[in-house]
Amino acid sequence: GRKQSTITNFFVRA
Amino acid sequence: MLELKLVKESLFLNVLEAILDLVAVASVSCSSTGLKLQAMDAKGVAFISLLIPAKEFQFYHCDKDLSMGIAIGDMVEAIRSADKDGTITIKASDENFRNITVSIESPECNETTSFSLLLVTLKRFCIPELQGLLKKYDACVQMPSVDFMRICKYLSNVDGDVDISTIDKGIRFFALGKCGCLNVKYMQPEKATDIDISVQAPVSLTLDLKYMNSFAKVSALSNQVKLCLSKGQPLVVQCKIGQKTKSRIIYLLAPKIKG
Repeated sequence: GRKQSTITNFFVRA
Repeated sequence: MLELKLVKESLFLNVLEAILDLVAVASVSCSSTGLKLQAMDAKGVAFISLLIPAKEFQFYHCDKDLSMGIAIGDMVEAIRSADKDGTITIKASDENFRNITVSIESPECNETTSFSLLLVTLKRFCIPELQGLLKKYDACVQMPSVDFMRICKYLSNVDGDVDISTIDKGIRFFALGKCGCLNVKYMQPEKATDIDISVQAPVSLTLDLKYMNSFAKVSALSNQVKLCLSKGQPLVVQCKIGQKTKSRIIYLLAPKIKG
């Protein structure tokens, strides 16, 4: 299976 | 102080309407050059960035950079009831920076309704310069938004995920659901000038279909849409808003990855 990643996996929270 | 004025039928409001099925609150930054809206859906899967230059508004004045969390769902709800030719003015003052005032004036200018909307606290995100991000992508597809909408409509018949992959001289959309599968090949034609598919490296992304349908809704506001894909990176969907404007909207959609 695949799991949903999130935008924060790619971009750091300020 | 910030003051901006727009007519109810403006593209800005149509765009806000169109993104409401993904987000209800947004971080809005204003400077003398224009307005920038950023928002993420509740699950953190989709990110929206909207840029509207100052000159696109009927009136725009911002003498100090401002950043505010706005419940755009509540704002649009209030504006929906206004007359379609009404004028909307949004004001924020430095003295009381806990709310914004939205005033709606009737076309005959004989009736004005004002409401005060409390600002909300939002966590802000640091997104790298998007134009730089787009240059690094493995594949980009520029296509008429009607094509994109039609493909998303086909895909919506299958409930599940969509795989977007590069193929020779084109891209392929493949959806597999409980009731079967759907396959769309979209190729670079020899003569069309409004389609441009460029592939630097093969790439395949698995994405949640329901977000694609939300993106398709916004692309209805533009003639052209651009999809950018890169291995293991969020899908980028970009479109200009309207025909002769420099307003643009960018979506990022996080892919599904091997768990």
